[in-house]
Amino acid sequence: QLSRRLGMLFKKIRGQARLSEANVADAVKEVRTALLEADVHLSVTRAFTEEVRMKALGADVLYSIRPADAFVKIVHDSLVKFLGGAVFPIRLDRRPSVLLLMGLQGSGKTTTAAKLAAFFLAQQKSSLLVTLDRSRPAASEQLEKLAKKAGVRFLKTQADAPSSAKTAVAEAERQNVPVVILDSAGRTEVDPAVFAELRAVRDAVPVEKKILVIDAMTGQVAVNVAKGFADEVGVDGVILTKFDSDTRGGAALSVYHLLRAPILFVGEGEALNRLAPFHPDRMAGRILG
Amino acid sequence: GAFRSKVPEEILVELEDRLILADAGPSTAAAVIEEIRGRKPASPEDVQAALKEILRSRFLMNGLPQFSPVPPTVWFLLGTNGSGKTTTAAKLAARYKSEGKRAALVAADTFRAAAIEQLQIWAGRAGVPVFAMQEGAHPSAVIFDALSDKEIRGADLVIVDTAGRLHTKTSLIEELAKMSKSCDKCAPSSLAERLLVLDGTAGQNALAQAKAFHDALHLTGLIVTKLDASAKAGFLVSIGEQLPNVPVKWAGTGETLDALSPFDADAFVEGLIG
Ligand SMILES: Nc1nc2c(ncn2[C@@H]2O[C@H](COP(=O)(O)OP(=O)(O)OP(=O)(O)O)[C@@H](O)[C@H]2O)c(=O)[nH]1
Ligand SMILES: Nc1nc2c(ncn2[C@@H]2O[C@H](COP(=O)(O)OP(=O)(O)OP(=O)(O)O)[C@@H](O)[C@H]2O)c(=O)[nH]1
Ligand SMILES: [Mg+2]
Ligand SMILES: [Mg+2]
Repeated sequence: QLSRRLGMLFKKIRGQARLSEANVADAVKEVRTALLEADVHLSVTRAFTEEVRMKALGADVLYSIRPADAFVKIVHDSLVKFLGGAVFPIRLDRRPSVLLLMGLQGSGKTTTAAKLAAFFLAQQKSSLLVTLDRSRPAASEQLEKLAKKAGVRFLKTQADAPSSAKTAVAEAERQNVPVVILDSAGRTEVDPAVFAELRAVRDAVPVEKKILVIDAMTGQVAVNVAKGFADEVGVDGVILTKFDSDTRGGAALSVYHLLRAPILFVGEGEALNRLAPFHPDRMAGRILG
Repeated sequence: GAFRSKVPEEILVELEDRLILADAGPSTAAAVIEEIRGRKPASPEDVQAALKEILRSRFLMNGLPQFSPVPPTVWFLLGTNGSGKTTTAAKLAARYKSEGKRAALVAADTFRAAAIEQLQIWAGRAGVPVFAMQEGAHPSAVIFDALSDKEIRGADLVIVDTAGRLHTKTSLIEELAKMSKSCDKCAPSSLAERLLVLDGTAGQNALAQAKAFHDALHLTGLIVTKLDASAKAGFLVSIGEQLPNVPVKWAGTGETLDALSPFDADAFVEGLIG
C-alpha cells in the first residue's frame, strides 16, 4: 500500500536528476496519511514524518541513483526504530517470576495469560495462573479452562486482588513453580481510582513484569491508555493482540514511542500456541505494505 | 463587507487534528474540513455550525429497532473478539424486560472458554431465560434447537450471542451465514436484526469490519460499545457515509446491565467535537 503509493509517486519524477524538497514533501505527505490510516497517533505521526523528512533531505538520498528506494529504506528503518529497533525476548530473572497482565476491557488478557503459560511450558518452565478479576462473570472459569488446555496449574481464589496475588506467590514458592501469571480485570484509564487495585498488587508481591495487553486495532486512544497505565501503575512490557486481523496496528508505534517499554509478543489467533515474539522489521513491512 | 474578516486557517487545521484524534481517519477529517471551507464560513460560529451539520448529516438514517410481524423477534449480535457482544446481549434483554417484553437469550458461542457460563450468569442477573447447549455444539444447531424450544418461542424478543470472529476469517463468516439460514429454517421471517457490535476504542479497522460484515451478511444496524472510555469512535462518521443503510442503533457506556442507550446522533456529534 504505502510502498506502492510511494513507488507511483517517485515514478512521476524519475526523469529528474535528483529529488527536490517538494518531491520529499509529497512523499512525506503519503507517509503521514498511511500512518494515520494505520492508527498511529497524530503526535507520533508528526514526530515520525519529521524524522523521515530530515533524513530524506540528506545528500545521500537527494543525489542517490534510485531516490525512491532510498526513501523507502529510510521509512522502513525509521519504522523499525520507532517500534523498538530489535526483538526483545522476555527475560525472567526472579524466582518465582511474577507477571501482571493489565489492559482495557476485552483486549485479550485472559487468553494471553494462558498463551504465556503455554509459551513458558515449551521452554520447560511451568506456571501458576491466577485471576484477579472478580467482576467479569465467569472470568475464573474462563482462565481455569484455558489453564487446563495449556497444561498448567490454576489457583482458585476468592480473595481481593493483592491477597490473591500473595497466595499465588506463596503457593508457587511452596510448589517450586518458576512463573506466576496474574490476570487482572479489564479497566479504562479514564477514572484513575481503578488503578489503586493494581498498585496494591504491585506493592503486595514482587512483580517482575507489569505487562500492558493492548488490542492491535486500538485507535488514537492507545496513547491515552498507555500513559494512564504507565503513570498510575508502571509498564515494563507490552503485548499486542489480535494481530491476525487486517489491522495495520499503528497502536504499536504510538505505545512504544510513548513508553519505550519493549513490545514483547504479538497474539496472532485465539489458540494458545498463537503467541509469537514481536519482530519490529516484520511489523515495519506490514505498515509499508 | 460581511466577509472581510476571514476565519483563520488555524481554526480549521485544529479541527482537522481533533477529528483525527477522535478516530475519524485522515481522509474523512480532510473531507469534512474541505466541505466546511467550501461554505466560506465568516466566523468561528459559522465553522462550528457547519461542522455540526456536516457531521450530523452522516447519521440521517433512522436507527429504530426492528421487530418481526409475529413473535418471536430474533436479533443476532456479531462482531470482533472482545467487542462487547455478550455483555450487550444481556443489556438488551434487561432493557426490554424492564419495558414489559418477554426477552430471552441464546448462548450460540459454543467455542470460547466459559462463554456459555458468562451469558448464563448475565441471564440470571437480568432475570431472563437463556438457551444453551454444551460447549463445542454446532452454533447452527444451538440456534435451531433454541427456536424449537417452547420457552424461547414464547418470548417476544430473542437475542442471540455469537462467538467473536475476525472479518478476515472466511470460514467463520460463513458460519454466521449458516446460523442465519438455520434461524430462517426454524422460525421464518423472525430474524429482524443482524447487529454488528463495534468496539468504541477501535481505530480505522472498524470501517473495514463494518464493510466486510455487511458484504457477507447484510447488517441491519451497528452497536458501538465502550464509549465510557476516552474513545470518541469517530470511525462512525466514515461508516455513516460509506454504509448509509446500516445505522448505529445502540451505544454501550459501561460494564453494568443498565449501561446501554439508544444511539443519539446529536449527542455523539457534540461529544466528537467537544
Ligand atoms: N483472533 C484473535 N483473538 C484473540 C486474540 N487474543 C484474544 N483473542 C480473543 O479476544 C476475545 C477477548 O479475549 P479475553 O482474553 O477474554 O480478553 P480480556 O482482556 O481478558 O477481557 P476482559 O477480562 O473482559 O477485560 C476472546 O474472544 C479471545 O479468544 C488474538 O491474538 N487473536
Ligand atoms: N467499559 C466498558 N466495558 C464494556 C462495555 N461493553 C462490554 N465491556 C467489557 O468488555 C469486555 C468484553 O465484553 P464481552 O461481552 O465479553 O465481549 P464479547 O464481544 O462477547 O467477547 P468475545 O465473546 O470473547 O468475542 C468485558 O470486560 C465487558 O465487561 C462498555 O460499554 N463499556
Ligand atoms: Mg479477562
Ligand atoms: Mg462473548
